[in-house]
Amino acid sequence: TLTQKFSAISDRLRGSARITEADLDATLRDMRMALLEADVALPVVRKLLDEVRERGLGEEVAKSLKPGQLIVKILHDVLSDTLGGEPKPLDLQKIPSVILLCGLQGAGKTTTAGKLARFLTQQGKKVALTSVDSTRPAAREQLEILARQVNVPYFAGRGKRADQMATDALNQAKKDGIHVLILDTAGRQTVDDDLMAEINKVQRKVQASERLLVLDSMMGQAALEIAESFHENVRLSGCILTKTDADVRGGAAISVAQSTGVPLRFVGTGEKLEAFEFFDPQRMAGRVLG
Amino acid sequence: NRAGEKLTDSEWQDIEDALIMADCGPELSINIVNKCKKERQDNLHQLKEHMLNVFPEVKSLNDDKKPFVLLVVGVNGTGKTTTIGKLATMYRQQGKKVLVGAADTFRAAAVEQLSVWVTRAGADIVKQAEGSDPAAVSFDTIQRGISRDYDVVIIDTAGRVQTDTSLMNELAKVHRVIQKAMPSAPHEVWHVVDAGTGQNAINQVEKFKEIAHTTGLIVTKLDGTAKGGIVLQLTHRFAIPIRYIGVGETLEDLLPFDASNFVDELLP
Ligand SMILES: Nc1nc2c(ncn2[C@@H]2O[C@H](COP(=O)(O)OP(=O)(O)OP(=O)(O)O)[C@@H](O)[C@H]2O)c(=O)[nH]1
Ligand SMILES: Nc1nc2c(ncn2[C@@H]2O[C@H](COP(=O)(O)OP(=O)(O)OP(=O)(O)O)[C@@H](O)[C@H]2O)c(=O)[nH]1
Ligand SMILES: [Mg+2]
Ligand SMILES: [Mg+2]
Repeated sequence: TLTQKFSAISDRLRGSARITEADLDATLRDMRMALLEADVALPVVRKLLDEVRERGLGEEVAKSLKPGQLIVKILHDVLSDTLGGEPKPLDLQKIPSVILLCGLQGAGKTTTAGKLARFLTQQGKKVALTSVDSTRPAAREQLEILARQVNVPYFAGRGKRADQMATDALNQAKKDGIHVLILDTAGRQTVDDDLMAEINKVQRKVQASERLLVLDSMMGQAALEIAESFHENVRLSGCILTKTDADVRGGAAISVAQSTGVPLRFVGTGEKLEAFEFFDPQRMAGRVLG
Repeated sequence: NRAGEKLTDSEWQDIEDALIMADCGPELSINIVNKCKKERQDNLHQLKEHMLNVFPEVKSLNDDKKPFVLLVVGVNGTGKTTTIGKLATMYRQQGKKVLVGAADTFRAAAVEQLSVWVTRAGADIVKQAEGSDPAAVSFDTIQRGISRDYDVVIIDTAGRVQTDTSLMNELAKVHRVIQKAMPSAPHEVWHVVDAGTGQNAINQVEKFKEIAHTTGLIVTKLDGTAKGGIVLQLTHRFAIPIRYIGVGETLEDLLPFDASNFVDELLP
């Protein structure tokens, strides 16, 4: 783990009164390996380590009696700075507000829609769920079941295309005085131009105040391209990481945050609808560091 | 002829970067590049040969029993249910009689989803009430598979993370009960892995192999950005054969694994 590697790094630098550039570069190489093992994307690792190197050559380290420990602390700080501070609350000022969920196939969007519905209902909001997924067998049934479980209405948006269904569901939400409409969409690959155009069109039609990327926390290097692509397409306002209960290092979170600046808002910590928490940047930085 | 030309240092760096960005893992990527350079296998063709040597001789499929019983496992959302639809279709096209057991008795609309695929594939399904014991469904499915003369029986299981002890115990029980129904079964246990998975795939495959005695891998979603380089590490460590790859969401989107094509895709 990074913590084990860090004690090795600290040991190597201990006793050296001044840290040389050679020491620093050797340390950065160890950190590079550790971050890649934690699934942080390569271009992001390079940027993070440039930052660590710059601070590592600075005054503070030059004067420090324990440069090794300080370098490690610098990396921790760079990681938690990247992950941002306390997540801000969802933007739900408009009535009805739309939360659009998007992401790759199997990431956990439908389950997360149910979790969000439960979370917001507990805050006293009047919530409704809708799905515009016409591809996956029993996708809409799946969300309907979750809607019943959390006691919120499910709107079956009429229309042939996803954007038509979304618009129809939004009109129903307006009629019924719904405060928040959670919009579940079909999984899609970023290389599929038609499907990326589809989600872009859905967003233009419903003008969701929250556009959240649902991302499987065990994703590897591809998380970088995925985040950039979805961000380019719907201008993401946030990201929800799922399946963190699989004990993942979660480097994908760092890749998303560093490359797009999209804030991480929530994490899914299990299959049950209660398994849903606010994103904790300190805790995530700790996971990545092992 | 590019493949035969000696690679420059900058080209080697591009290759190492490409392997890392394909999820081959930093250690394996660096080792492959260094080993090739050291042994003077320093053109693209030789590099590919070196990478192909990671893949062991493909063992023949253990599918000569009747019915051939296949257990499908993996973490949540990797594509197990959809893949079973594709496999059922493939076996039906070979003129085989296929029975599928809906042993995911937990997730919302899991049985409905599988039923649609089974109908599309022209296969038959065994299902029980929601919340019933997956082991009981598996047992019933195999019994019916034997008594009604099916050629292939495929068991769909719920997604589960390898860190969930009670769900891994449930899977161990499913495996035991399948053996009770038919001593030689399951004849194949295929672990479905999402091509976009990072280093966690190693722990996943390791734990599932311990519990469910995995005999094959299926890598899905190779139609996306992810190159599935994690497969190189999985093969290197566990030598479990990769049987098929998923390249889309329809019934035709299943291909036999081709190591040479796979390696080509990993390189820049
Ligand atoms: N362990 C765990 N499983 C999760 C979590 N979130 C979702 N899942 C599971 O992941 C699987 C996929 O979830 P879905 O909600 O169907 O995913 P999706 O993104 O809607 O999938 P598509 O609509 O096909 O793109 C299901 O088995 C869920 O129960 C989580 O936080 N932890
Ligand atoms: N693009 C692409 N999508 C796929 C592929 N295989 C499966 N999917 C999609 O991935 C999503 C999840 O597939 P499922 O078959 O529900 O996955 P699962 O492993 O059974 O999920 P759980 O039972 O919830 O654990 C669905 O939207 C599928 O259509 C593939 O090869 N390519
Ligand atoms: Mg869904
Ligand atoms: Mg399934």
